Amino acid sequence: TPTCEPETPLCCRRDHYVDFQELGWRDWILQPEGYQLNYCSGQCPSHLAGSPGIAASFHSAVFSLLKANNPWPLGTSCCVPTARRPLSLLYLNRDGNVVKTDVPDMVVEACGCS
Amino acid sequence: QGARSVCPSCGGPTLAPQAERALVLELAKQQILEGLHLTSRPRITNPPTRAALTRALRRLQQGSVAPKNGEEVISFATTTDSSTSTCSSMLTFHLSTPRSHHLYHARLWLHVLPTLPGTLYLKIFRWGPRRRHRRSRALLADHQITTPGWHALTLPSSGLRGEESRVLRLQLDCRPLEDNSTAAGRPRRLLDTEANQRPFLELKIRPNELRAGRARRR
Repeated sequence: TPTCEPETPLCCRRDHYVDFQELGWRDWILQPEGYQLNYCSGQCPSHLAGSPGIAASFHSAVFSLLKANNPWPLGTSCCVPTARRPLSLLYLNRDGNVVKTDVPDMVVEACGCS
Repeated sequence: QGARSVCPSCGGPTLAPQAERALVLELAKQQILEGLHLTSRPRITNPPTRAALTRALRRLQQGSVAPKNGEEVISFATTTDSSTSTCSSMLTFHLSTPRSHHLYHARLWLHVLPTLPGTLYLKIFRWGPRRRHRRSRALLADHQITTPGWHALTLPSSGLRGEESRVLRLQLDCRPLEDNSTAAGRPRRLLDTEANQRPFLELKIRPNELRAGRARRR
């Protein structure tokens, strides 16, 4: 997935690094120091609908051409996450115990058109 | 609202950078709290010292992986009333295992002082909740310790489950097998239960299979 440039109109991944110090949460989240809060944004014209965010193969290229030449768009398509990974956190809970856990699907790695 | 450029997604005016940053930080807070199943950030009343934390994490670092969908918890003994005897102590832990999870691995980490005179015979009891002004205690495990330093003593996870109370009391009853410490007059302390060498529990919990399975079927 292309990372969004300021003027990128098409579906892309917008990256934001959040430092827990900036949230004032470094006193209870011990590790890591921050994480990537990425999200997907941009337009999904009909010829991109259903594309996995990268020209995966010859098939998807032909499929895109067919869609682009199809006068009847198949409904709207949205820019959504297509790959996400967990975030490992080490934090103090309300009892002062140290908890280590993996939060699933926390970091968006790739975006694509639904 | 920055009137200069247009949002590539919705065509509306884009947010000013500061407004977008504030929105991202708010989103991050919501996302972290949701991911940890918390409604608000925890208010820590008595955090462990950095040194105790570092020592405990260093012990657990070797090869420990947070269980899938589960959690690994380190709980420091918050109060110990080391009685006058050589090494018997009452350790109190505050645990809040979510109802939908169950405990499947438990170890008690103890630091034995170099004053250890030979082999130490250690019994670990769990104190039940007070009923009619009486407390019952159940033997959890017994171990023999022959060297000073840190020891990880396995406890039966079944013995630590149950009970509505969030407070777990463990009593350590131990005696040196060759008790020559009294020969030298006053009995010496053998277990280190203060400050940075405080005993701690290492627990692993994961979602209840039964409930998770039922949820999956549904």
